[in-house]
Amino acid sequence: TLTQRIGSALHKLGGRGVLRPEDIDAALREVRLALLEADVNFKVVKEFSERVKERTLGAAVLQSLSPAQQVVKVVHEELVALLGDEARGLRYSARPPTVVMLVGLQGAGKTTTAIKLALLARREGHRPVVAGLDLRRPAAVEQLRTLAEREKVGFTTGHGAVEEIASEAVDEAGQTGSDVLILDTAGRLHVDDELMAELRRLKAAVPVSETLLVADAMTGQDAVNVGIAFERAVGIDGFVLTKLDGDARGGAALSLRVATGKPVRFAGVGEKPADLELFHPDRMASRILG
Amino acid sequence: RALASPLDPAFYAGLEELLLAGDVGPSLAARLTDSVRRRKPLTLEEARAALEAEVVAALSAKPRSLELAANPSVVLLYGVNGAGKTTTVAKLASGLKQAGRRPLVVAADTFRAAGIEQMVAWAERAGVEAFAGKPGGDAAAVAFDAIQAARGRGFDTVLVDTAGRLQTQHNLMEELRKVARVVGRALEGAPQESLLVLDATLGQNSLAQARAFNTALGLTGLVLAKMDGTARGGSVIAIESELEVPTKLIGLGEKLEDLYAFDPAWFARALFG
Ligand SMILES: Nc1nc2c(ncn2[C@@H]2O[C@H](COP(=O)(O)OP(=O)(O)OP(=O)(O)O)[C@@H](O)[C@H]2O)c(=O)[nH]1
Ligand SMILES: Nc1nc2c(ncn2[C@@H]2O[C@H](COP(=O)(O)OP(=O)(O)OP(=O)(O)O)[C@@H](O)[C@H]2O)c(=O)[nH]1
Ligand SMILES: [Mg+2]
Ligand SMILES: [Mg+2]
Repeated sequence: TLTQRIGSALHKLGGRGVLRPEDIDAALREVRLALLEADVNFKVVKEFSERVKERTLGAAVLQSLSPAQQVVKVVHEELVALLGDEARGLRYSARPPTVVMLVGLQGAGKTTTAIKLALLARREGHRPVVAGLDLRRPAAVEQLRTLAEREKVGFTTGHGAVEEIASEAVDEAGQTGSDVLILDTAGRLHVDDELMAELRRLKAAVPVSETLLVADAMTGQDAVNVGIAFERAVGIDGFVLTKLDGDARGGAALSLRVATGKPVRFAGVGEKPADLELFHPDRMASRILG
Repeated sequence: RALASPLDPAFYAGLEELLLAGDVGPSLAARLTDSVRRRKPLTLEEARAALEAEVVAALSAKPRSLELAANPSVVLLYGVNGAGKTTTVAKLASGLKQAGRRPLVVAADTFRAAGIEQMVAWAERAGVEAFAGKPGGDAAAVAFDAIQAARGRGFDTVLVDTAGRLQTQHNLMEELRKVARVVGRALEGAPQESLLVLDATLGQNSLAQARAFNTALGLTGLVLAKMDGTARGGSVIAIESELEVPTKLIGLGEKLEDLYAFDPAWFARALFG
C-alpha cells in the first residue's frame, strides 16, 4: 500500500517526531509515483505534491498515527478537497425543459449515459426524453432508440443539422410535457475544429442548462488536453466518469477537475441503465491512491 | 520547451515528462530516460535517435504482419467497451477486400443495443458480407455457424466482432474463452489471429487489460485505435516488452481507410512529438 511504501522510505531515513524536509521529499516521491501509476496527469501531480508539501512541512507527528500514515492522511484530505463537494445531481432548470447536452470523445459512454440520466430524472419525478443527435456513427440512433424503447423513455431524432433537430425537440418537449431533454451527440476529437464548432452551434440553438463531458475513467494523461479543449471550445459544467466498475484507478478524475475547475457529477458503474451513481469524492480519493 | 539540447541541465527531466505525457508509465519513463542519458547524445537529433532506438528495442521483436495463410483464416477481435473493435473489424474487412481477399464479417456482439446492426451497417458500407447473430444469442454459436458458412461459401478470412467487456468481469472473460474454444473446434488452428483492441487514450489500465486478456486467451497481436487524437498510446511499450505481443495495426480515424500497419519507428518518433 502507499502507507507501507512511504513507511519504508521514511524508515531508511531514520527520522522520527517532526517530519523533516528530507522525510517529506521521500514520502512525496512515493505519493507522486502512486498518482502517476493511477493516471493522474504529471503536471497535476507536480502541483498536488507542492500542496501536500506545504501542509506537511514542520507538522508535528500525531500520537495516534505513524509519519507515513500522517502523510497519507493529508494526501487523502487534499484529494477529497480538490475533487470537490459541489451538488452532484442533475440541476433542473426553472424554465423547462431542462436541456442536458452530453459531449465527449469516441466511445466514452455518452449514448449509454443518456439513458442513465433519463432514468435518474424519472426517479426524481421528471418526464425525460432523449434525442439521438449522432447521425454519423452507423446505427448510433438505433442504439439510443433501442435503449429508450426498453426503458419506456421518450425518444426523438431527425435528419439534417443537429441544431435544428434539437430545436424541434425542445418545442416538441414543450408540447408533450417532457421537462428534461437529454442530447446525445456524436463522439468527436477535441482537435477536430469542425466538430467542435458543431457543438457550439448546437449550444447556441437550444437553451442548454447543463453540458456534461462524458469521459472514460481509464483515460490517461490526455485527460487534461481533452478537458481543457472542451471547456474552451464549448463550455462544460461537469463530467460523467464512466466504466468505474472496472479496476482503473481513475486519476483522470483529478486531472479533469484540476485542469478545468469543473466537478465530476456522476459515475457510470456498468452497462445497464440503472448503473449510474452520484460522484463520491472520498471513494474516488481512496481509489486513486490504490 | 526545455528540450532544446541534451546538454541543457533540464533536458532529461523534460524528456521524462514527455514520456509520461505519452502514457509510457512512470517506471518505464524513468528507465527509458536513463537509457538515453547513458548513450550521451550531444545534440537534439542524437537524443531523438537514441530514444527511438531505445523504444524500438523495448518493443516486441515478433513479426507484425497478420497471419492469414490459412484458408480460411479466422481473426478474433476483443477488448474493453468502446475501444474501437466494431469499427476496426469494418476497416480490416475493407482493407482485405482491397487486397483481393474475400472476408466475411461476423457480427457476434449479441449483447449490446444495436451491436449487430452497427456491424452489419459497417459491413455494407465496406461492401463485404456479414454473418449476423441474433440479439441475445450465444456469441460462440454465432462464431461457429459463421465459420461453417465461410468454409462452405469460399470466404478466405473470417473477422469476428465481439461485445465489449472489462477484464474484471470474470463471467464475460469466461464467455470470451468459450468463443475462442468453439472457434477452434469449428476450424483447426483457429483463431489464427487473436487481437486485443486498445484505446490509445487510456492510461496504465491498458497494461492490466493486456495481461488479463493474454492470460485468458493468448494474444497474437494488439490493435491500437484512436491514435489520431492527442494521446500517444505509450502503454503499448510496456505491454509489448512484458508480454512479447506485437502491435499489428493502428487506427487513425473513423473511416474505413483509417487502419494502418503499426510501424515501431513511426510510433517512437510520434512519442517525441
Ligand atoms: N462497463 C461499463 N461499460 C460502459 C459504461 N458506460 C458505457 N459503457 C459501455 O461502453 C461502450 C461505449 O458506450 P457508448 O454509450 O456507445 O459510448 P459513446 O460515447 O456513445 O460512443 P460514440 O457515440 O461512438 O462516441 C458500450 O459497450 C457501453 O455499453 C459503464 O459505466 N461501465
Ligand atoms: N478517432 C477515432 N475514432 C475511432 C477509431 N476507432 C474507432 N473509433 C470510434 O470509437 C467509437 C467506438 O467504436 P466502436 O467500434 O463502436 O467500439 P467497440 O469497441 O466496438 O465498442 P463496444 O462494442 O461498445 O464495446 C466510435 O465512435 C468509432 O467511430 C479511431 O481509430 N479513431
Ligand atoms: Mg454514442
Ligand atoms: Mg462493438
